[in-house]
Amino acid sequence: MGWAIALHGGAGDIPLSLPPSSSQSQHPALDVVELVVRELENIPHFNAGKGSVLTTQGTVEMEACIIDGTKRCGAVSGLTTVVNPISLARLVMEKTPHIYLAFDGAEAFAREQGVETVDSSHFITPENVERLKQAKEANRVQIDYTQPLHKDEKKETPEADGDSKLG
Amino acid sequence: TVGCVAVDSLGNLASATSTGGLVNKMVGRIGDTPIIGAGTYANSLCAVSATGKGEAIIRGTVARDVAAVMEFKYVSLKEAAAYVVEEGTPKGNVGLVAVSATGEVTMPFNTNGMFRACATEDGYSEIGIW
Repeated sequence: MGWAIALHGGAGDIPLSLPPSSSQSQHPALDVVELVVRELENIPHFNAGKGSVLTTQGTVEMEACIIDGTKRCGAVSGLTTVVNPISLARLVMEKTPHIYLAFDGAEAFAREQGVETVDSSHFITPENVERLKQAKEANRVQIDYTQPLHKDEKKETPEADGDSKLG
Repeated sequence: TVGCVAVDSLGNLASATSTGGLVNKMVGRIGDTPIIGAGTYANSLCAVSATGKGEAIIRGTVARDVAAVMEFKYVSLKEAAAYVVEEGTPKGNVGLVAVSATGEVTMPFNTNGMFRACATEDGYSEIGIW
């Protein structure tokens, strides 16, 4: 028998029609997508926020973007200390006349807006240090869930157009 | 990469995507996530959040293409997203989640797996990896 997993949220006489207040929190779609992505950024197993994969220099450079159906949007890149990049992207959308801030400018805007920032080491996990080591050994740039090279697999020479075939 | 798309009971659409990028990427490399129309897009028809190999998603303007195929070919979100993922991008590089203003949900991918989950007001929900 292979792996199996099951989970429950409690048993009992749960009313069929949960009060609307608990099933619908009345948040607009923009709040919902921001709140969900914030949760995922805080889970180290996902490649965003804490648990972001590492650059070739072993550093973290995070990016995020938010947009709504009226095409109001905000984007940030090159963040190294902001705990929730998606919330900074939303501040770019709501507090600036621009769409996209990057690197030093985005970091300065984060401090100006008072969003939570921490030392870059907060985002680095042992798993991602190992992933970077594997990628360097294989000489490739790869998506976070790429399997390590088997011992008989040859090293990869990155294609000129930047597209690693094993990426 | 993580992303979320939502349509609320008033029909408002939104999309959000966040990422650390690619393992072993060059310092200063920008991927698809913050590029409007590549990894993240929304308009009055749908909201899209993509994941995968950023360079392929940027070249394919994936998120905008889903909305454009809906808009100009008058097809459903599911058909538009399937077309873009199967025909418009290289195999093994792209996955996306999307919702339409009418509450349709689709989560196609051409990689061997994509962490995904969805739920709709009429009670449908799905969680998947492969």
